Amino acid sequence: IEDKALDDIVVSDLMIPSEKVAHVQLKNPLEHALLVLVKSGYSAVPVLDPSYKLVGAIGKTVILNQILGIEQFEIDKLSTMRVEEVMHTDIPTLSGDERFVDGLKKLINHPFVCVTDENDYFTGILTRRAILKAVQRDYFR
Amino acid sequence: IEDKALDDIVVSDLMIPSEKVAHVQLKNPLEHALLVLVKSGYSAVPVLDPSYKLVGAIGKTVILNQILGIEQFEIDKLSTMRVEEVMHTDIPTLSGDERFVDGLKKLINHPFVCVTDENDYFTGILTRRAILKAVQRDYFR
Ligand SMILES: Nc1ncnc2c1ncn2[C@@H]1O[C@@H]2COP(=O)(O)O[C@H]3[C@@H](O)[C@H](n4cnc5c(N)ncnc54)O[C@@H]3COP(=O)(O)O[C@H]2[C@H]1O
Ligand SMILES: Nc1ncnc2c1ncn2[C@@H]1O[C@@H]2COP(=O)(O)O[C@H]3[C@@H](O)[C@H](n4cnc5c(N)ncnc54)O[C@@H]3COP(=O)(O)O[C@H]2[C@H]1O
Repeated sequence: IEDKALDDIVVSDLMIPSEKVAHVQLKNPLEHALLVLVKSGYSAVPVLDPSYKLVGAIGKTVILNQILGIEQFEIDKLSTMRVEEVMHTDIPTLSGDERFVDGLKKLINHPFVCVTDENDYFTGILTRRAILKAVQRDYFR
Repeated sequence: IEDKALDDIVVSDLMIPSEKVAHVQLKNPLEHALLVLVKSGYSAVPVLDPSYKLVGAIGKTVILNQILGIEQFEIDKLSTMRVEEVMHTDIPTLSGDERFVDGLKKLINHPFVCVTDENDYFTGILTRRAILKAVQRDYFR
């Protein structure tokens, strides 16, 4: 893709493939999700169901909002609540054959967007970093 | 800036001014910093000293790393530790008169970059969202 003009780049050229993406499962307790997020350092990650279909995304803020009680942090909620109870389900997606400009549009308001195939199976993520690197390459072509 | 070509745009055209940026102070306890981050929803915010000079940045991950004990979350550290003990100090900065492409380069690896004046006073932040919106405007010009 080094020599491709922006118009010739498609989402699958820039995406991080699913095997390299940290994710959590629908039924995981919040404690597990928070550990994955803290250990990886990521702000948010995709949520998959057991058959590897995309069902949503979850981040640190929504988990912390759950345990932020009136007096102080109510830590025991972490083991009693599950990812599916708090995850975001209304998330944008892309398909691998969409154009660069379609990816750019969706990343304006989202740090990453999940890529799925025609049967809703999770195939990877497109990140703002990948888009910015392609823009920089194009700027200096 | 609607009609400006990317080459004519400078950092101050796109930045969020300091009065609209959530930030914390050097001496704040970690508990205060975590509340600001959770209430605002931001992943990380700038850290300023009492004279409004930029001294670093702090995010949710580094605070959570501090309270993640061997057995479980050690919440009492939140009130005994201060921002200055855990914040990142090696952060990139920009000045308001730098060009669009200088901002683009620094945002490839950082979700936002702080903007300072010649005396190191904090004047605002440049975000990836602002860069992506400018790229989209330019794409359709
Ligand atoms: N371990 C690491 N090594 C190097 N740089 C790191 C890093 N963790 C974060 N960064 C940098 O910080 C940016 C923001 O990360 P954040 O976790 O908030 O937001 C991330 C995260 O929520 C998600 N993400 C990225 N890579 C991921 C992966 N392999 N698995 C799961 N989620 C990922 O996509 C968002 C945007 O990623 P993007 O690369 O554009 O932007 C990343 C990247 O530039
Ligand atoms: N309250 C809100 N309303 C609407 N959209 C929201 C939002 N909070 C977050 N977003 C969206 O999510 C992106 C990532 O936010 P994050 O908090 O991880 O990362 C943010 C945050 O750490 C920091 N940031 C942005 N605006 C800020 C502000 N006013 N004060 C302090 N920090 C800010 O800059 C990073 C990149 O911001 P950017 O706008 O490029 O990208 C934002 C924006 O597109």
